Amino acid sequence: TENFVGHQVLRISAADEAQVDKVKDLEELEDLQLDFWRAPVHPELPIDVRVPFASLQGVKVYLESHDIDYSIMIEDLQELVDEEQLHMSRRHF
Amino acid sequence: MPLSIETFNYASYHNLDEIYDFMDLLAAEKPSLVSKIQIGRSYEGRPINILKFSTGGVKRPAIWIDTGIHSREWVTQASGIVFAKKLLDGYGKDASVTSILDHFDIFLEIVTNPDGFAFTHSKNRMWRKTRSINSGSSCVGVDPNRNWDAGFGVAGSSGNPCSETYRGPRANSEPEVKAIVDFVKSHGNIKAFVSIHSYSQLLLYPFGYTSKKAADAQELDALAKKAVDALSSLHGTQYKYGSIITTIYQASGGTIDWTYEQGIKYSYTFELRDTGRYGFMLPASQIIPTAEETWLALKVIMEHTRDHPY
Repeated sequence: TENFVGHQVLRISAADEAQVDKVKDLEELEDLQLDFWRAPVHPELPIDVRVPFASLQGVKVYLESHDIDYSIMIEDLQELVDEEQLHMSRRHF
Repeated sequence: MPLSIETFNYASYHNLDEIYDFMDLLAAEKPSLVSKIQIGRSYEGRPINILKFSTGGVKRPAIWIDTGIHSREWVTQASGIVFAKKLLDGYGKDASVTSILDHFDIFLEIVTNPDGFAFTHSKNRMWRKTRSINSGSSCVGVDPNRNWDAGFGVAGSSGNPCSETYRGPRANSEPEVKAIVDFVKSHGNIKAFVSIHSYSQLLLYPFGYTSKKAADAQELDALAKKAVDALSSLHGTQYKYGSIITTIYQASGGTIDWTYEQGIKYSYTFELRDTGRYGFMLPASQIIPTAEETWLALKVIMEHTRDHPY
């Protein structure tokens, strides 16, 4: 089973089309293994992306170097997955 | 404790076997109202089951509701289970449900992507697509909401098998999609089609693949407003509504574009909670409130369909 230790979900707020395009450039880099929960479309809509631990530092540096605002929507994804599993198993008793 | 409709835990997530067992329980509870129909088999050979709620008649006009086409959006399948229980309990007690079921059949597909859903429980909680093998690629799966024959292949989907919005090699290539296509075509009298996703709190209507306005856009918009007003009346959950392409983005090969082009006027997609705290990792504690509020919106759409025959 895949685990998501260290994965974070970032909420990116692109200020304009140019910044949306910058995020789209990230989407093309398959080896970053990014999983867009909400795709980069236009500035009015937030962009949510799951970032594996190995890519986290690089992605954050990239966003900051292009002055693209982001926040951490989910600090530790594996924690949520574990909670979910615990809740489901507890249901059996 | 033997599982029963009353002991089943509606406030928890369940795996595929438990949901399929639940469907059998439901059909056994009230066989005069509920039956389980297998409409096909998934890529990996799992049965694709739907529930039929009917009080009689032949080829009655019908309403279709599906959840879980994107397998990781667990709150949708969980909500589908709650909707099934509401239909079972509501007939004969809830005036609106009774009136709808006296005139319409209701088809409810709770696990629309069984292979993907099983995979989220066994191997990868983040899995969204089907589990079909893409020849020539190491990447698996097709986005089942890009695989329909409506604007298939135009901008708004990907031709890259490794993309989460990969459209597939051709329209209806996915057995999970083809099963619904065949069912809708063979039934021929479905009047409303609601496909439920999460997240971002939206109620959407066609089109997604083109900026062309739907012929019934005005009516669909007014009905969407009424539905989201009903939804937010329960817990204050705020929804936006509009056509797919104007509200979010261009998306081609989508379910409700195809159903609308089949002549099913009341074609809607929901994006359930939330707007960006948990995304589709919504805690189980929010299953019931999410399902309850969504049910109010669904009833508005079903009542409108009942009152506006076409």
